[in-house]
Amino acid sequence: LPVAPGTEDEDKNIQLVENYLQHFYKLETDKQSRFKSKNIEPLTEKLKEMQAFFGLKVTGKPDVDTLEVMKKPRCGVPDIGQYV
Amino acid sequence: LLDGNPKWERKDLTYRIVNYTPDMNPADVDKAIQKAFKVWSDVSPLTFKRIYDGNADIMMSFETGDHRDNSPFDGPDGFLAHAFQPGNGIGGDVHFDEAEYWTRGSNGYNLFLVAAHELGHALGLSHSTDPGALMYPTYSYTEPNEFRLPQDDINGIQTVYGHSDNPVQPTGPTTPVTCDPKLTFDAVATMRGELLFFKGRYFWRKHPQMTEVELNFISLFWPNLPSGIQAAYENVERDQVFLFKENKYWVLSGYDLVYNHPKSIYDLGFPKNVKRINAAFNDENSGKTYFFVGGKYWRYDEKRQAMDQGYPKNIMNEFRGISKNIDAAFQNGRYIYFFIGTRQFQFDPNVKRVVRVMKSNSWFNC
Repeated sequence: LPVAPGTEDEDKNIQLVENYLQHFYKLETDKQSRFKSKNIEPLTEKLKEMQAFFGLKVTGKPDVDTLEVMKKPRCGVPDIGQYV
Repeated sequence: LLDGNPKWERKDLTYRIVNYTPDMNPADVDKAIQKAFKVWSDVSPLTFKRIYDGNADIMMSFETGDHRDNSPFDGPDGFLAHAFQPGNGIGGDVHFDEAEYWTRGSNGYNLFLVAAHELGHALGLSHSTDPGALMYPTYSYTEPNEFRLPQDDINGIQTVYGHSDNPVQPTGPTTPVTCDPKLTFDAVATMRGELLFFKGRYFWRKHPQMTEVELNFISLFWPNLPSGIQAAYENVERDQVFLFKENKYWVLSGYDLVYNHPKSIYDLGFPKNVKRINAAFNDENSGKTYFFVGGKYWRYDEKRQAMDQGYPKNIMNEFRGISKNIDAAFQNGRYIYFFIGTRQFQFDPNVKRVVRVMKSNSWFNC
């Protein structure tokens, strides 16, 4: 069956947002139920935190400007706390 | 600062380069890493000694994909590198993603810039919200030879380790604030209907009909342009923008830099005693370009590609009410706008007088 245009991109964006927030904003997701409503709020809150940090419009939604910042090359700072 | 304010207890730290990237000559890797350490030792009491065997405080290596530290790399782009906060074992170590293309220039990712950023983490700094800071989390290119550690980073490292032992305390550049009432500009030019305001290594991009204004690094758009542009003007007819610094100039055709190497202002007809241009604007109607140097101005004929005879003249004679030391100028509609310090003078060439005085950043809807 033909795939609705944009669906693949939207999935990729959701993945990008989740990965980004997990890496840099300690977003905890239950892999089994990550698309269920119970995870929407932490994700929105973390998104707002990220948007405020970068001086973006704080919407809690992965808008174009937010995705653009998330796609920029950047560094990660692993926290040694979890290894000791 | 990182959570819990982790720091090294000793000031004399060791580092080791564990392996090399095939992208660069090993000697260039050594130089980039050494220069990155110097960034921090210049502004703090810390010293760094390289060792070649055994365990160093800061172990630096190039790694690919999952390299068994629970923080796998992701291939080209995306995550470039990471570092661990001060501590034993893996603490303080720096990993570069080998999947990136590492360079000593502006292609790919500049190793010196990324290493300097990661060392900030290895010494106990977190990410900064200041977009001009070295510790800002996203990569942006700055010419390494022109790099100066921003004040925000100096403040960070000195909060952790105290001031430098150097009798003259180092200072660094600060990021300009769009609505700062004390804001001044280095140069202003129009470009395809937009306005470009240059300041240090930044420029603001503003469309007259849009409320938003964008602050960018000059190097983000044009890696081969220097910072500190001193004068700029647009030749609308030829769709070119001319940018001046000291006795050199660069040309943009549309958005692209025409040559990577600058030309000499003396080719335009300036005498050798002119060392720099303070401001310039092009009059679309006459095709003449006005160059301002100290208290005088020159007029250049864009059609003949030569300076007009009888110049320089005193600015005061033609532009009454405009003093010397003009920072920037541009023409928009029937008016010429002159920037002098924090003030902007709207000059009407038809009646030959200043008709309005505004703040320099009046275009930013502050």
